[in-house]
Amino acid sequence: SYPLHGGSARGGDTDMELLQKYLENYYGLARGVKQFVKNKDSSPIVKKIQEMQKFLGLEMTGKLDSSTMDVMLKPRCGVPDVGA
Amino acid sequence: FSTFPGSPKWKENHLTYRIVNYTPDLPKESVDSAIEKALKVWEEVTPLKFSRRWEGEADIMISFAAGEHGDFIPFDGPGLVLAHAYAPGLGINGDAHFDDDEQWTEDTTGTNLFLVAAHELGHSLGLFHSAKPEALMYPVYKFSADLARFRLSQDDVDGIQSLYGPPTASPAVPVVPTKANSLEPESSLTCSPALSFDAVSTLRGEFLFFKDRYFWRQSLRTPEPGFYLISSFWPSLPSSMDAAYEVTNRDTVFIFKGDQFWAVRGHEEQAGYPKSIHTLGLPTTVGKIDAAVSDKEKKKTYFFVEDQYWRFDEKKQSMEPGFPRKIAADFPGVDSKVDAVFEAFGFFYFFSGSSQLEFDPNAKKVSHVLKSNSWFNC
Repeated sequence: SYPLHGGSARGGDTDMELLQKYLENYYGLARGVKQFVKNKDSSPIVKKIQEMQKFLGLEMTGKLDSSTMDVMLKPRCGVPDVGA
Repeated sequence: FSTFPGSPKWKENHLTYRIVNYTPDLPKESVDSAIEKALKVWEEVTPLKFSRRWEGEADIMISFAAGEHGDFIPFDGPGLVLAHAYAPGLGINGDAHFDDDEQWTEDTTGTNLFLVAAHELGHSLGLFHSAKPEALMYPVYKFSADLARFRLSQDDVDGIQSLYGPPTASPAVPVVPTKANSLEPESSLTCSPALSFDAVSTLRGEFLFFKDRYFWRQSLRTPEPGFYLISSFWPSLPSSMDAAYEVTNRDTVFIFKGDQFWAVRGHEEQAGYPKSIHTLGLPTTVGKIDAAVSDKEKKKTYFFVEDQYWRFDEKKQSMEPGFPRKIAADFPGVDSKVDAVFEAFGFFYFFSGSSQLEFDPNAKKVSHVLKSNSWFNC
């Protein structure tokens, strides 16, 4: 089983919080550590965004663009996409 | 495709499952049927066999729950996470949990239980997510899936067979040994746009299309149908039959020709048949029926004769008063003589000559017009 704490954004979560939860839940992003390093393409979260975009067949912009947001809001299975 | 880290898999090919509880969204029979169909998806392409447990521990425990449900991975209310499942192993491993804050449905108006269960059971067998959007194991749910044409993608088949290998030879319904169990139809016949059928029926999640002395047997998981002599499965059944239908909660298919009908369970012909169709309550003025279908939800069976139909109550085992009624009155758009009919995924499929009408009983209208052999993937 995988430590998926609290599945999804509910009311009030900002897009970035939703993104952080999504990457933590499904792409093994380290939990809770402040991830946002402004404008650094090498930041761990940009790498994780690109990993998610690659897996889900999206353009690998490394940014939280609208098509990435759309997919993140779609119903899905709670099992992660990449294994620890 | 991918497998869980370390590629855990079941050591045995014969696995047990138990439906621990039910969602209030669907009748129990619908949940049972969706889970059976979902297991059959994987059974068809592996040596795996599943048998149901009604109490105690089973390899795969299937349950519905909302929010926190004892595995430290709470569900999140309606939407987003629909379900999750665990890799093969002891205890919670192998189990599948469904979020009961979702609206579980048999069709695609809500979250289709069969589709999600087939995906989650893929996890229970050891598959992880696939990056191919067309794969069943792709993580994001596809509402638009066309249930009538559901089938595993090659990626799903490659994934599960990387763990368990291909199926052994035996078919789901044992074949009575004859010299030619499976025939090769004249290839132009199966995909002929003019193809029509004498009768059609479901049978344990598969579809049977009867014509003259033969029948096609289509599973949702294999692209091509099998083609067999009727007599190779059921020696005493007639050829060129008039109608056939399955009563799923009796695991029985009834076959009609003239004023008689037979009953089979799998490949076993039931004793005491043929019986007269008039024992069902059809008037003696009716010499034969054209088509019949049994609605497993409503537990009603419909007998179609020319432009009229009768309705039979499976619980009371008697024909209902107030019939016959005009077919066109209650099935708007079904105007021509019905050759055959079956029910699948909440729709009625009426066959007339080379045409097939998909009828939505909720909307009470024809939702698609198809070729009769559209199920054969020509």
